[in-house]
Amino acid sequence: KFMIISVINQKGGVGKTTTAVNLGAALAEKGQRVLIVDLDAQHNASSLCGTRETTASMFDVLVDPEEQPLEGIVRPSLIDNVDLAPGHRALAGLESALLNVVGREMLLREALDPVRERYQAILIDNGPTLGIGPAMSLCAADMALVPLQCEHLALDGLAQVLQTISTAQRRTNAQLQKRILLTMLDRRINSAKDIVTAVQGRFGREVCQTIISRSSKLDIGVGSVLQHAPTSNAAEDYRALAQEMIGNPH
Amino acid sequence: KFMIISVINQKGGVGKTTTAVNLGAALAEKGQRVLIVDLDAQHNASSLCGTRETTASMFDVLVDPEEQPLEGIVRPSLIDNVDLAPGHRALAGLESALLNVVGREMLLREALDPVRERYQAILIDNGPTLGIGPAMSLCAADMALVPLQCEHLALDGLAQVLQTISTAQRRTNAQLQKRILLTMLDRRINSAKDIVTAVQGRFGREVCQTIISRSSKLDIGVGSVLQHAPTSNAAEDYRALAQEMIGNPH
Ligand SMILES: Nc1ncnc2c1ncn2[C@@H]1O[C@H](COP(=O)(O)OP(=O)(O)OP(=O)(O)O)[C@@H](O)[C@H]1O
Ligand SMILES: Nc1ncnc2c1ncn2[C@@H]1O[C@H](COP(=O)(O)OP(=O)(O)OP(=O)(O)O)[C@@H](O)[C@H]1O
Ligand SMILES: [Mg+2]
Ligand SMILES: [Mg+2]
Repeated sequence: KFMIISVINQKGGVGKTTTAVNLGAALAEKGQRVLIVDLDAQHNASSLCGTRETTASMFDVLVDPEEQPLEGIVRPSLIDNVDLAPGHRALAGLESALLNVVGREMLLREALDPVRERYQAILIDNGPTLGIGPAMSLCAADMALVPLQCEHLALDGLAQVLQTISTAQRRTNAQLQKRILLTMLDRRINSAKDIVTAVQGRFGREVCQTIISRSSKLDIGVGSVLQHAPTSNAAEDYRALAQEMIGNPH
Repeated sequence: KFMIISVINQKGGVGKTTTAVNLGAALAEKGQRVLIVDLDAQHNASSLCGTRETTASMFDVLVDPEEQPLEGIVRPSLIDNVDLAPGHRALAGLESALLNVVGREMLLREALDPVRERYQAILIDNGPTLGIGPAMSLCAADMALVPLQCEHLALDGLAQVLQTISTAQRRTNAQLQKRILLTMLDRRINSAKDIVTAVQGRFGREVCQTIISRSSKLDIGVGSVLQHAPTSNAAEDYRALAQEMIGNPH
């Protein structure tokens, strides 16, 4: 029932943050206690949760856990039953800060251990890189959720993120599952529908049944679509995804 | 007349690569000889130019210029009169490879010197980071072109990229100009039009007069929109942008 989900894709602007926040909100609406972990130096998830840039962040938790345990930075977000462990621009320096740390992929998993009891779902928002942050999140997660835009350039990067996931499965997390989530689908565009068909054909059950359609309701500054447009198709899309995640035994 | 343009924004998926390639194609259509420099580890610009992942790339040129001069990796693209200096996933390690190099921001400027005579325009495509790659491109450029999506999360990162540009102006390139390019505008969405008005109001003449509208014609796997849909609005948008760049004395 408990699940840690790493939202991952090095391609920019494919809906990672939008998915982390709105899937989190939908899981919370279904009664789960949810934690969003913001590993992105651009900390968009934190902004969506209503948190301005903080002093202490996930950077400190990962680089100096003795000094800054996770519990010290977790706070409620503006979304009911969703807590946030905020990101910070310092995360841009995570790679060099941890250059000489043995087994550094394990640091996030270790940091999350003390809080596992408190939540039914932990969602990790990664930035558009395949560096140590995403590597840590794959080591910590039960599932890698790969948002995939229905566009040509998006397919370019898919092979690389799948390879990253498979490396994590081999070296740091044999239990890691993966799902591809088709996002930003505009059904009026034929090439987009072709991409959906091709991806479903190629990846079968590893593609989420839920598809997130393109919707202006998801262009939000603060909060979730469940708050801003609770009866919209976009809200329903993320509720369906939450149901799929819950119903999905692993 | 000669111009080096750094296409920069750390936010993912805002149209940097689409702009670098299609603005380059439009300048070439107007008779310029154009070079696209791909500094992104995900090398999408190279893919759009028809180049599969290469062995020698901008990584080698920047890290070992004695061994790999720029001229050795420049090749024609699938776009008439547009050459390409390809990217490579190795660029993800640029920061650590150059950790101890004094004045490393200058490396791209130095690498471009020998080829300046050959082109009227050099366009640098940056990845979604604000690391050493973008810093180098700002040091080398005459103009920083910031594609800005007409969406809330896009505004979040704007302050940071503007700060990065202003730091470059202070420390590495006093001549650097900047322009904001509104991209992916969907005029049916009211919040998008509000963002356009707000950005134009706040930044005045630093906002390009040309706005790139959202168009499915720009979802391309290989080549430019001038090749794929030469009479489309999207093609006209990028021709107008090229005209604005050419007519824009600096
Ligand atoms: N289904 C959708 N329909 C319409 N707009 C969307 C949708 N999903 C996300 N967006 C918008 O698209 C933009 C990019 O989404 P988002 O920031 O979530 O992507 P990301 O993968 O986290 O980006 P980055 O790589 O920069 O972290 C945002 O402005 C967001 O509001
Ligand atoms: N004006 C537009 N209308 C519709 N689609 C667009 C437009 N501009 C870009 N796109 C599409 O949006 C996606 C993101 O664009 P692009 O890859 O150029 O952004 P980027 O800023 O370079 O992303 P990254 O941060 O990952 O490098 C691509 O699939 C591209 O084809
Ligand atoms: Mg994000
Ligand atoms: Mg790009």
